[in-house]
Amino acid sequence: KPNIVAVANQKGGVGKTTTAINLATALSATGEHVLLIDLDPQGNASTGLGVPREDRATGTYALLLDGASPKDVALTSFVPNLDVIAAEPDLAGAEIELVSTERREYRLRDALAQLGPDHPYSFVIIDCPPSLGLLTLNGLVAADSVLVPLQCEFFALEGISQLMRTIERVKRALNPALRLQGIVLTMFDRRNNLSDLVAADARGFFGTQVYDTVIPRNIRISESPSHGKPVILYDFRSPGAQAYIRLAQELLQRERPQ
Amino acid sequence: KPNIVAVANQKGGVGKTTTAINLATALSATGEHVLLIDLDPQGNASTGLGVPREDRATGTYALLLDGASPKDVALTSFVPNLDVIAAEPDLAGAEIELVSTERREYRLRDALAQLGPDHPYSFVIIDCPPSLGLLTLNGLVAADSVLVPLQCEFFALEGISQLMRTIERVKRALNPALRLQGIVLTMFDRRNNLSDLVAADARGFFGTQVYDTVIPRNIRISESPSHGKPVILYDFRSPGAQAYIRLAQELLQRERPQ
Ligand SMILES: Nc1ncnc2c1ncn2[C@@H]1O[C@H](COP(=O)(O)OP(=O)(O)OP(=O)(O)O)[C@@H](O)[C@H]1O
Ligand SMILES: Nc1ncnc2c1ncn2[C@@H]1O[C@H](COP(=O)(O)OP(=O)(O)OP(=O)(O)O)[C@@H](O)[C@H]1O
Ligand SMILES: [Mg+2]
Ligand SMILES: [Mg+2]
Repeated sequence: KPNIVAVANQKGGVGKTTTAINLATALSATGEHVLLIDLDPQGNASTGLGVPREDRATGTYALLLDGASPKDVALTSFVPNLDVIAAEPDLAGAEIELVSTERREYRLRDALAQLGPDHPYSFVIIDCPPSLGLLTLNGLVAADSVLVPLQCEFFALEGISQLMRTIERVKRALNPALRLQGIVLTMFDRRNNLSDLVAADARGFFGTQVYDTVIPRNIRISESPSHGKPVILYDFRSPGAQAYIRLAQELLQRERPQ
Repeated sequence: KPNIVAVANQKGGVGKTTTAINLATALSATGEHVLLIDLDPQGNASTGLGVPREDRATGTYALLLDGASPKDVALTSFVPNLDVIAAEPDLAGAEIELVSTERREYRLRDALAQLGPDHPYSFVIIDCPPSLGLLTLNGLVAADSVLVPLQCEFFALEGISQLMRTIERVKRALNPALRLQGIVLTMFDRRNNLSDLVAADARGFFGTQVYDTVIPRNIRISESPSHGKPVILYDFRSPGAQAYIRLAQELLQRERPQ
């Protein structure tokens, strides 16, 4: 059974998509077979992995509402060992449609249960939209754990408690096995005291649940989506790419302690 | 009748809340009476204007789902001429509750229609969440115009066409008077080519609908929410505060050409 990780945070622009794309790429570079699911109607993860618009006819919406199986809709990306389920335009209407659908919070979980015994994936990474609505709930119910990117800014820190309450609620009512995989500090800016304050606050409150690896603010990261590539492929030696490579190694150590 | 402006963009973290708070403050500093409505369950606009958690018992949720009038729930902020309708915790459940509510897209518009003839406001500014769901739709249906903060990043530029399509759809089906108020470039970083590329692309495509005023990336802006103050009050002489003061002046020129 694959290790299913939802990358979630209702605060916008904290680095969810950047983390999902680059963690998935770094894991696949170590030989793991990874499936990335774009659960955000914006389709940024699909773009960041270079999936052309015309290839997004069926994907996550078909999985959630048409009963498609992952095999039917997964695309091979140009990154070896990494497949993608893209976000098609219909996904924008899914939140409202799901409200009156049977097992509305379990649709993604039920779809992934169809993976069957002969699939190649050791990890499934889910990129969630910036909300705590039915799409993100589907991600949290389908997942074994939640990876939370935490931007080193005040508004982002303020929102963490709301997210933790939601994770607890999902664990109690919908997915008892759900756990916090970890918190990753993102867009850390050495020149800005605020970054240090947020990092200290987060470590003080969450302790070792905060990853040692910190993702620095790095221009090469923000440039890479316009080239349709993860930063690891766009500029391997950049501080941003190297941080995501370390993050993947730290995640593997946490998930499979030697 | 007040000029109702929705600050919206489904892309997360582009500066919607920062723009709503600081534009509202700058407008009130010119003598305009302003009402700011926090339509985002995250409650960042409420925090950024220093509204304590204990004062958020009733607000936007009561407006949308309990039939409260703006007068019942508006709070006086510590900024002269600026009142706030805060986001209470219940707002997090509003998106799902609205789906089966009568006139679900018109709830905010109907509530603001109760302002009556003797209210003091010349502007109402609505801070929208990072999605195109029923909360943002309520903002777009209630508004006369939409102000779109555009972060100078690739993913943000990619999402603009989806937002424009939604504005057109709302205009056709729900609010024929809705127009694009303008596009404001945010977090512009002089050291980063990407900012210039995004700015050139946006001006090429949208022409004069893009504001001349550009909001620079400025550390004082990201520090100000932790002090519960708009940057204009936190550090009046900073480049960020001065940019928002210019933005308010440019908005007044566009709305009331001499
Ligand atoms: N470490 C970093 N350094 C510099 N830029 C970054 C970094 N991480 C992300 N970015 C940029 O910041 C913006 C926000 O990141 P991203 O889109 O990944 O966040 P998100 O949480 O997925 O946003 P949303 O809430 O809209 O889904 C993007 O333009 C991205 O390229
Ligand atoms: N010009 C700027 N310079 C530096 N930091 C900024 C600037 N504008 C906004 N910020 C910071 O960037 C982060 C994102 O801004 P903000 O929260 O206003 O965006 P938003 O679009 O409202 O986000 P959301 O999609 O979550 O509602 C915040 O931490 C804010 O303090
Ligand atoms: Mg994203
Ligand atoms: Mg906001």
